[in-house]
Amino acid sequence: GEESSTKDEL
Amino acid sequence: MNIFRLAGDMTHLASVLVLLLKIHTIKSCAGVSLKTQELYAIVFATRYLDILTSFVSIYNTLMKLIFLGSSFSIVWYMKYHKTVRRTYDRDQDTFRHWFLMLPCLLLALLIHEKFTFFEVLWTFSLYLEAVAILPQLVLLQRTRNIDNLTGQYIFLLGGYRGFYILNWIYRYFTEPHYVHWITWIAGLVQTLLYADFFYYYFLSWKNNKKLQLPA
Repeated sequence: GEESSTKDEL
Repeated sequence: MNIFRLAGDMTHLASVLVLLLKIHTIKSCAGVSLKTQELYAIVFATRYLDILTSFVSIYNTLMKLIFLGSSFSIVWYMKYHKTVRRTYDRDQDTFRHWFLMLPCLLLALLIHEKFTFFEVLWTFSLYLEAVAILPQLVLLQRTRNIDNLTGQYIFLLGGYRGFYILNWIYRYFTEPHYVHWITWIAGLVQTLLYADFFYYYFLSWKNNKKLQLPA
């Protein structure tokens, strides 16, 4: 899958 | 979502609400640095540019709206509210915060994960958030004392970043490929900036006396 991101963090 | 991140977001939410409540209730912003508040408004504006394009969750979007709304409201109160603006000590809050933004922008143009408009601005917001508290800490050094609401505000802000560091550690051990040095280093620098403040805050709390920061 696509690499994890911190964009789901505020 | 893990408990550390939730605790961090709630602490962050509490910090902005404590400040907004203080300013709204006592109609005063004495001891608060407008420069820091302006920097935070810019941090959120550049961090949440994707609020309309990428949907993560209701919680995520709701919190983004709250942070954007509260930070811009605080700036509005301090700059334009007829009563509050008079309590802003502008001659003490003289940190040239635009000089903070330029290095952060240059650094974001140099060090980022992807060279796209959104990613560079998002990285800029990370670097800027790390240093955004500086004008506030300088103002506190100048005014030599701190009322407990401003102290709580800074304490909660530092706590939010501390929880986020625990969140990153947790995610590093539980999620494969979760490696984001830029986020981690910026967050660590930011938390270290608060460390000395925490030390004096704890001392004042332990000795149960007014918080006096060294000159």
